[in-house]
Amino acid sequence: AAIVSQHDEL
Amino acid sequence: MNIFRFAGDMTHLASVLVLLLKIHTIKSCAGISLKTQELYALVFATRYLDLFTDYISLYNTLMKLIFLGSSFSIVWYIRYHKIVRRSYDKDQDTFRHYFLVLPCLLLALLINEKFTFREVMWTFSLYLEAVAILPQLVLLQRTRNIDNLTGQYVFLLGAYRALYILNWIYRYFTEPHYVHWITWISGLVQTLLYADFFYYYFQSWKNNVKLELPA
Repeated sequence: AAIVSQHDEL
Repeated sequence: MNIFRFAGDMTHLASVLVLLLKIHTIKSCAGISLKTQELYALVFATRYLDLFTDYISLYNTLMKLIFLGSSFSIVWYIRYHKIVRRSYDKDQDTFRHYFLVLPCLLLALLINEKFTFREVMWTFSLYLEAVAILPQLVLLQRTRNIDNLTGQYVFLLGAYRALYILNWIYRYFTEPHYVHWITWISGLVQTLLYADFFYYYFQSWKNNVKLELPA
């Protein structure tokens, strides 16, 4: 989950 | 999405538009580092590998496409456009790509959240973005006359990074489990690289004189 939430940024 | 993140993205978008305006309308890339632009193209190409596999939002997808498209077209203009390329300061823009790319690749292989191809590439793009402005800053220092658009371009890029830091602080306090050391540290390093530029930018603004960086 940590990695997915990080990838919502550009 | 919070206001800092959105303002950061819009500032980033504005920086790209300012640069495209200079290149497309004035047909000049004087003072712009091709090395930095190529590094940004590599940053977006390695970061947005998830473009077609993970859908986050329409906003997210559109912005990714804009940053990919604009970075590659800027590189194309400076390299191949028959008028624009004449204004490129080739002899001054001598920074070597691999001095930045290789250490970032090694660091991404060593320090990452998960050892998968996509995650290492994502991490590599974060490290590379942090230092990709260096050839541009070196070129600014060598260029006697920094025109307004070039100065604004670099200022907007720096402002975008500063707003992202505010975004992380906001998210840290409002979202559970929002901890991303790699993103934060590389983002902080990236923002600190602009400190010197910001100082001289505000000085020139305050005193109403032309921006010039000391040698």
